[in-house]
Order: sequence, then C-alpha cells, then structure tokens
Amino acid sequence: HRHYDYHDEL
Amino acid sequence: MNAFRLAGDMTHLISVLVLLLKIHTIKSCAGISLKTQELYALVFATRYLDIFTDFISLYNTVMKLIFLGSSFSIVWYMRRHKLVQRSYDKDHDTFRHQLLVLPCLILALLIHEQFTFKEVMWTFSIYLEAVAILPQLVLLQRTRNIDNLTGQYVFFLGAYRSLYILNWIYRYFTEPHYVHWITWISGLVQTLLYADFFYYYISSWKNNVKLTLPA
Repeated sequence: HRHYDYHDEL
Repeated sequence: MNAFRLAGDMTHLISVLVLLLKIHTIKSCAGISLKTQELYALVFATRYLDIFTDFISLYNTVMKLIFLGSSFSIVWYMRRHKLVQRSYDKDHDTFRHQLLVLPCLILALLIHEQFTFKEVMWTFSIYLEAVAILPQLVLLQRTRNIDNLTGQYVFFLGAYRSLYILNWIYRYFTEPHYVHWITWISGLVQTLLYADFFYYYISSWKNNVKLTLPA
C-alpha cells in the first residue's frame, strides 16, 4: 500500500 | 535508500553540526535567525509525531532524534545561554514568523493526502519547512556581513534540498506509485528560495572573496 512509502523520508 | 537521499540527509546533518559548532564552540549565534530556528523546531515536532508509533528503521529513528534534539537545543542556546544570547542580532531578525505558521496550517487543512491528525500535521510541517528559511535569508540580506560558518550552514541546507529533489526523481523512476505532489512542489519552492543565495555563495567562493549579499 502506498501510504507510508514517503514517510520514510526525513 | 538511494545515494541522493543519503547525501541529502548527510548535508542536512552537516548543516546542523556546523551551526552547533558555531554556537557551542565559539559561543556565538551572530547572523543566525532565531525565527528560522524556532520554525525548524516546530517543523520537526509536527513531522515526527510518528517517531514512537511507526518504526521504519534504526537509521530513521536516530536521524529523527538528532534533528529534534539539535533544533530544540539550538533554540534553547539562543534564548537562554548567556553568552550565545548576547551575540544574537535581535534588531535585524524582525521577520514575523507567525505570518508563515498560520497560512501553512490553513493550507495543510485544505490540501493533504489523508484527513487524519498525524497526516495533516505532517503536511503542515512540509509546507512550513518550505518557507522556514525566509527569516534567515532576510537576516543575511540585512546584515550583509556573513561569517564563514553562517554561510556554510545555509549552503549545506540548500544542498540538502537540492539533493532531495534528485532523490525524488530517482524514486519516481525506480519505485511504482511514487507520486507525491505535496512534497515535490513544497520542496521545489524551498529549493528555489535558495537560488539567489547560492548564486552569490558560489561566485564569492570562485573569486575567493568574502561572501556579501547585495542590498
């Protein structure tokens, strides 16, 4: 699922 | 994690270390905007609400703790430390940073990917980070006398933003469904704010003269 794929960035 | 992202994080880390070095070792915050530092503390506090709830990696958690800890300690130093406080250029650091916070909050309430508290706060932090450098750039423009560490601090921050753009381009082509307009547009706006500074920074470095900004 896409949701957290960009929350791994700081 | 790709090389651009890692290099971006490292230049971000270096910028913070340069600033801490200046404040902690030289006990001076001359030329540093407290307004910008307070905005960064708010950016990290609202962005990393997931720090204890969503574990991504040890690297991620440690970096979050570093950015939270450093941003709050810089604000503490500038406000409370006797010697550091004295070097603070209060009269020139008059940008009303509240004027940035409210519009970013409203924008985050209007434009976001999911209407949850954490996601809206995260989006707010993205918008706020894009403009948080403004008080610092205004201060540099006003004082015009920029010491090496301050110049390097802003340079590394700008480098971090530029490298993140390369990271997004890389991820767009290598990861399926990686499309994030909110982050991209905010990041692009943020990087463009540095363009002017970069121009003068690089030309002063090339000509081997002290960095000054035109009035």
